[in-house]
Amino acid sequence: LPRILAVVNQKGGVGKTTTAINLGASLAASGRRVHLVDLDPQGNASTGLGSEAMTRDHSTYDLLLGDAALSEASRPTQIENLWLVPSTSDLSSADIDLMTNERRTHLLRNVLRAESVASLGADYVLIDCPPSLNILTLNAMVAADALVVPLQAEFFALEGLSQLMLTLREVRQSANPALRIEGVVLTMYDRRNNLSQQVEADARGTLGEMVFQTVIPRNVRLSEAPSHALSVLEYDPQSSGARAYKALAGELMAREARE
Amino acid sequence: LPRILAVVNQKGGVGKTTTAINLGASLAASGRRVHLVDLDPQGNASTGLGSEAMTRDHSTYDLLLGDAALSEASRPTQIENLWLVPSTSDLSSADIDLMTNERRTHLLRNVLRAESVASLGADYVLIDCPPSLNILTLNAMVAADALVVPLQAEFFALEGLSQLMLTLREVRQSANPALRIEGVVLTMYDRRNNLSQQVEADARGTLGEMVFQTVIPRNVRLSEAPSHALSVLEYDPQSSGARAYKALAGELMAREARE
Ligand SMILES: Nc1ncnc2c1ncn2[C@@H]1O[C@H](COP(=O)(O)OP(=O)(O)OP(=O)(O)O)[C@@H](O)[C@H]1O
Ligand SMILES: Nc1ncnc2c1ncn2[C@@H]1O[C@H](COP(=O)(O)OP(=O)(O)OP(=O)(O)O)[C@@H](O)[C@H]1O
Ligand SMILES: [Mg+2]
Ligand SMILES: [Mg+2]
Repeated sequence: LPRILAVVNQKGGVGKTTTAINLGASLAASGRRVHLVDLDPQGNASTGLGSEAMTRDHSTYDLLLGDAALSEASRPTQIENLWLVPSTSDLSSADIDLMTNERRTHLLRNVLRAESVASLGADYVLIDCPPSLNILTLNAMVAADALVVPLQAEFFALEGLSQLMLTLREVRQSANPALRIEGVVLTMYDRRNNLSQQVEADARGTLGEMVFQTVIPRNVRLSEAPSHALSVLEYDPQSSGARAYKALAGELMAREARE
Repeated sequence: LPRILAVVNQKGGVGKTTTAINLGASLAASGRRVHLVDLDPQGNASTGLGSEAMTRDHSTYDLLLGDAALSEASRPTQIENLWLVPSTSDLSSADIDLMTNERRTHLLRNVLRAESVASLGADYVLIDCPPSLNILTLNAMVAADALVVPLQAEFFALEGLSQLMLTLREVRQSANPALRIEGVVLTMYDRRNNLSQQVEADARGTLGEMVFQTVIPRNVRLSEAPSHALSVLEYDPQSSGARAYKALAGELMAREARE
């Protein structure tokens, strides 16, 4: 079965989607088979990988409703070894639509851990989450083996970390005791400014080894790439952003090898 | 009665809170009496203005439930002419808590347009919204006279604008026909990179006069200020960020004078 990683942080604009796309593309470039699940109704990961909103027949909403298996909903992207289950704006009403469903936090887990998934030969499932600790992010946290937490090197993002840790603990106590943190990755790091360094010192001080050694620098190539429906690895492979995400993938695979 | 402005954009991290705080502080510095309403369960505006989570007796949740009037919930900040109704994490369950309430999209409107508000002598109410078109943002859009839309000069943010415009139209057709756009303000603008310029050209091309002339530059002082519980005007009044928000306030007041 694939290793299921949820990319989570309820703070907006901290690099969840950029990490889901580029960590996914980096793992794929190393020969791993990666399925990216876009759980954000805003569908940035889908758009950033060139998935046109009109042509998406099966979506992550169908996964949640149990109307499609992963093998039916996941389709190839232009990146070798990278598949995508695209988002739909229907997801924005998920909290209310799923309210009366007793298993509403386990819907994605049921799909991603179904026996049929084994035949896909997938190595990783990466779930991109919206900026909210709502039913969608809860589904991702209940489904996942581990969390990848992008931490923007700025004040408001650091403040939000404790809320995320509380939610992690709740999910471990109620629904997914095996859930752990794969790692916290500092994003949009700007070496020239003091605030980045302070947030890094703070994060490493409180979270220690949980923080990846790899730091993702602020690099305009990362924000340009999705406008061409490319990962940064294809858009500008020599950029600091591309090299950082390749290093992150390497560090992540090394960590898992040690387990 | 005060002019009610909602700071909205469902995309995360585009500068809603930074705009709410610093536009609010700039209007206050010009002698306007401003009440900032923090409608985001993550409470960044509240934290950024030094409001301690423990000491918040009345919150925006009490406003929504009709348990407090604006005069009861709004308290002074360390900034002259700037008051705050702080957030609470209870807001995160608002979609579900308010589901059976027939007036659930009008709750904030009822409070902010109540007769008793006139006695406050407020010139502006600024509402900081979460990164979602959920019941909280809908309440803000139904309550508001106009929207201030921060538009981060990047691809994903530009993509999200059409979704916001659709929601604006729906709200105008169903609940608040007088709702208009005060203006779209380009944020985190980086003159050195092409993407900023392209997004600006795109925005001005499609939205014309709706886009403020004032552009908020990327300036680290804006991200440092909240860690000191200060607006950028107090933290570094000569910074490009402070000057830009003062210019934005001036442009906004000039626009309203012409109406
Ligand atoms: N390291 C980086 N350098 C420069 N720009 C970046 C970097 N990482 C992300 N960005 C850009 O910053 C913006 C926010 O990133 P992104 O959309 O990935 O965050 P997010 O957490 O997924 O946001 P949301 O909460 O809205 O889903 C995007 O425009 C993205 O292209
Ligand atoms: N012009 C700017 N220059 C530099 N940093 C900025 C600027 N504007 C905002 N920031 C920083 O960028 C981050 C995102 O901004 P902010 O929190 O205001 O966005 P938001 O839209 O309110 O996010 P959310 O969707 O999570 O509520 C914050 O850390 C903020 O301090
Ligand atoms: Mg995203
Ligand atoms: Mg905010």
